[in-house]
Amino acid sequence: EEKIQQTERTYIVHMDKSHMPESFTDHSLWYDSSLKSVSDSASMLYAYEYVIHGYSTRLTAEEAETLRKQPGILSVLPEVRYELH
Amino acid sequence: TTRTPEFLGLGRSSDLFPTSNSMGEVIVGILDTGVWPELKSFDDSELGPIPAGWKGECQVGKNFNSSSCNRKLIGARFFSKGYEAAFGPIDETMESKSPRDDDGHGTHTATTAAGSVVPNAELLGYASGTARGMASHARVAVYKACWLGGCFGTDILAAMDAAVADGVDVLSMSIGGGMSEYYGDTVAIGAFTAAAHGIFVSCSAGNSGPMPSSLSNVAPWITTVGAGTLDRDFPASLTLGNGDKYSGVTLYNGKQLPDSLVPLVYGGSVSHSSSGSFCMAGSLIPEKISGKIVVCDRGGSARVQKGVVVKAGGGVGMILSNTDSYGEELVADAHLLPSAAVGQKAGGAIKKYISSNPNPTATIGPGTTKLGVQPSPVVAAFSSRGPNPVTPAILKPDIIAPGVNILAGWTGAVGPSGLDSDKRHVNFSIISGTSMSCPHVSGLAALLKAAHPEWSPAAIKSALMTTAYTTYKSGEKIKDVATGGPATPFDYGAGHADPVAALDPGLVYDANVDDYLGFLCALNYTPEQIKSTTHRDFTCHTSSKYTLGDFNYPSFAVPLETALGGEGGAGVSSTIKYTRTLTNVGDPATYKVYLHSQTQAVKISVEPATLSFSAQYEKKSYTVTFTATSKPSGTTSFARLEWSDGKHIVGSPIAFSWT
Repeated sequence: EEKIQQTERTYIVHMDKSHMPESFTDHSLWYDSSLKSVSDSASMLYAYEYVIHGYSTRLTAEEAETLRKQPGILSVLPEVRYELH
Repeated sequence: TTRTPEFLGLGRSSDLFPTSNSMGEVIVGILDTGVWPELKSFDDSELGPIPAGWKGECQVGKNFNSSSCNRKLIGARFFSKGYEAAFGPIDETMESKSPRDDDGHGTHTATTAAGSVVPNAELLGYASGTARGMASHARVAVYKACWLGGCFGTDILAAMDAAVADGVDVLSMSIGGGMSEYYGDTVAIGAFTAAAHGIFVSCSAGNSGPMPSSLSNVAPWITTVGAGTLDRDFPASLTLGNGDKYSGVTLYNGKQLPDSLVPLVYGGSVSHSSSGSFCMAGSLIPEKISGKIVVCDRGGSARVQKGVVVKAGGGVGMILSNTDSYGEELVADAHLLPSAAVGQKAGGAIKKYISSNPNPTATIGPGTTKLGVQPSPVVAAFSSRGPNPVTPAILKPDIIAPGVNILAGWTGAVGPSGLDSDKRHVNFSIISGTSMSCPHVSGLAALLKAAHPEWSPAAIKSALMTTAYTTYKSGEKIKDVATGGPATPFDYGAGHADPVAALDPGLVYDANVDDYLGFLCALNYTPEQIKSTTHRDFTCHTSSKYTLGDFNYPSFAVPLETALGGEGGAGVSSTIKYTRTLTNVGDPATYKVYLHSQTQAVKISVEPATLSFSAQYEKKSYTVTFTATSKPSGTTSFARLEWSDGKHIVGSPIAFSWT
């Protein structure tokens, strides 16, 4: 179980931009801050601007759970693999 | 696409078709495996300057530079960070870290939707003719988010993000993944914002048919496309040692078998493995198949891979037999050995001949291209089916379009079978799937967008759906190849696309962001779930009544309750009212309602029964009342509601489900 907890997966982190603290002048800094609050090593794969506000990253299940509980986080979705039809 | 434009009626002359200039203003985005830009299908000689509002780019990468784009292929990007995060760095000896298509699927879908006109197209001598996309003068922008290892949600979302920012008008996505509520569905989330930006999003329904409730991409702001056949086939004759003849299909064009008969075996009888009947890798005993034709059952592995297994074991030919999952559906493949795919009935007869004869023999003749095959279209067995697994009150799929044995552009990186061992190079290939039907509808949507730039994505979808046909010219209902019987709206949705009729639908069921928000309220979504889905702050009004039945969709799905005690509930009736609003997009006219039902168990009435429109874009509402008696759980039945002014028929399927 511990091993599973430490295995990293990719997540899409959906942020609620209306909850961005005024201390942040740029949403990308807010995204970065939220990510750094749960992981020192994780980096952003993408920052999304139009279809959602948020970013994608690699996290452990524990880190994802911690992130989910933070204010301003709408959802932390595990990445789904799609296939060609 | 050497046949589908004619099959769809695009070969006819009509004043309704948009001009080349207006078509050139429409940009079709394709989210797929990339593009092979050197094909003639991306010739830009008939196109003027790139639309002024275009913000996309031609991303440079391995084997792809800025000159790979032109006035036809106006954008090409790739998204690999999610893929690489999961699988490690891309092996650039295997695939291009660029928009270049190493698979073929993306080039096929892009050229189906909007490829330029290419005379003398063919695959190995089959399906020859002039190939063209459905919107042959529209622009193409390619978003590569699918790689040899699959398509990852983070890359798909990044690609959709870019497509919205770039300014595409249509987004075609022939992919599918897990099923979930809309707030957890990456494609649904991305598609919502795209639709809110006026982008028509079409997605493949999936290839998990004929199993019920097997659909993907079912959000109501997405157009979900199933697959049908066209009136073209590639027959090859099969002769057995007893003189019996059967017809199969093939795209093989190499050295043919001799006219004389060859020993014939069934894969399941020449194997130590339980998977021998499927001719899975390593399952066949070479000594028992060498020099023989092997009968393999469809399923379990890729069809072309079975041919490779037979050939590797020394077999000289293959007969691919459908099992009951596929019925009489014949899908042609560019095999590497003499082959023929046969339906379940012929396959059964051939297997019976083998088991009852001590020395069975057969031969396979060369294949040909046959046009005018009837009946057509028939719903493909593989096409995913309703009911809608996420929201049963929304009927899905929305529509069907050609998706079986489609010829379109291909990559230069792999041969037409898609196998590593296939060293043939072709400009066009023939493949099947709802992946192929989806870009047909995307191209048709582009055509409608060019003809009616002011129409919303929902209006375009409505036009395609309400003008779709459900019967052959004889009046007989469109068939389902999986059963051989008539198909239902759970198989074909509103029916088969008829773009010429869709250009002038008379009336449309329009919908905007507010309608979609109301739909989510009817699903009892929380404000957080609504925001996750729509990217908007919205709280459902407690004073408002939100019902799925009143969501302004061009089709009707009516879930009905079975009275407690099941069949014992006979005589108990329930009444449901649905309200819809029609927008006039034609001349002033008076429409009357017509109802066609196959069940006595539901009484249908419409109020008012006449709608008069005196101006363009005038809106009128009507209410349908369904009064149903109880039926056993699992019972389904169907009806059709049509509005007609004598010139237009605005049709909606109705699906009743007792649960």
